[in-house]
Amino acid sequence: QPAKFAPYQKALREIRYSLLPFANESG
Amino acid sequence: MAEAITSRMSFTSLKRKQPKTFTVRIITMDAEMEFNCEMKWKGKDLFDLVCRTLGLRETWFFGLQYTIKDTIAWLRWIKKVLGHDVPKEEPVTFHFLAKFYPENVEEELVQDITQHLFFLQVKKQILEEKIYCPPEASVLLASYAVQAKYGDYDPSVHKRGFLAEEELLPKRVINLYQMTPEMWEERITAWYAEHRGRTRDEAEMEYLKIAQDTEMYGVNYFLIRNKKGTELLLGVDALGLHIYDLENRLTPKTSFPWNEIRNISYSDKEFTIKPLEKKIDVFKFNSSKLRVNKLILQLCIGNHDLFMRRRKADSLEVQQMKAQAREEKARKQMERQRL
Repeated sequence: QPAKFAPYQKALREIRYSLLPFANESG
Repeated sequence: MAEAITSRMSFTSLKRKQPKTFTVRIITMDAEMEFNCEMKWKGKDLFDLVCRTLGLRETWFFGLQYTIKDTIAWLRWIKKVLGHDVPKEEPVTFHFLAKFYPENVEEELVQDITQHLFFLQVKKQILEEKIYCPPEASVLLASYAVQAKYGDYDPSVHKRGFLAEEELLPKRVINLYQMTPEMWEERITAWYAEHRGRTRDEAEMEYLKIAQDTEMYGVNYFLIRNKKGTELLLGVDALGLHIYDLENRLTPKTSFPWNEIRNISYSDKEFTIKPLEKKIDVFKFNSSKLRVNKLILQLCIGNHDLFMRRRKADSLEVQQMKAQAREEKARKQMERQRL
């Protein structure tokens, strides 16, 4: 079984990092 | 005079031959239509008419859904349309929806119309939070949805605020961050610009490829009670049956893949799953209603059939459809290059 979101891992990582500074404390 | 009598006679006989009909409203993900349905029509007659009208050939994924006493139900092919427990006021309304999901969207969804209907249905489920989608995947999905709708990004056309009226992210995701709508638009647009050159069909397919990797995609959940009386969730999907704790719909406690199940049956409210492996215990549970048991069994049979079919060679019809789709894609690509 290929890893989940395999071809999109790089894009997803970039988006995750870019959202990080704006995360609510509860989130 | 004789002519007049003849024409009047043929008109009368024509009138007499007109079968009795009732009006049916069909709601698809992006359209509504009405048909005159003959009283004697079975579910399959109506379904075939809808598929023909839509130009849809990959019919096996779809069904006509209605709701009865807060429980969803699907029209049965061999039963008369009016023989179902549907509200009898006209128009009798059904939702044309995907009932079964492919294991792999890219391999199995061939026609553009099929992909489009799946795209619209899955997008709705994600935005309505029926499917949990992590924030980063939600943003990437939104960018593909924008590409599908607006075509290539052009800053002279797609000016600030062009996404203001669009519903692009689940509310839960928006609430997780301290970001203004403008900041979300900026972020989504940055990724949208990356998808330059993707046609609507390609963008929708990328959307589905991401969505199919989310845990809740394509799973039908049912509240059940095991023999000890503990409430659990039963998930039915393309791969098999899954048992979940009430508070975790993402990771099943146990799974029964279709090829490891010997038999599934119910009597009254009790459901029995017999695994192929004799050493594994038979799993028994109760659902809330007999009507729900019927639905669970229908979904099991349909998903199991598709699971087995996928593991055999494609039928001639599917082979032909795939060849046509390949040709069409190549033609479109040539045209794009030429342009």
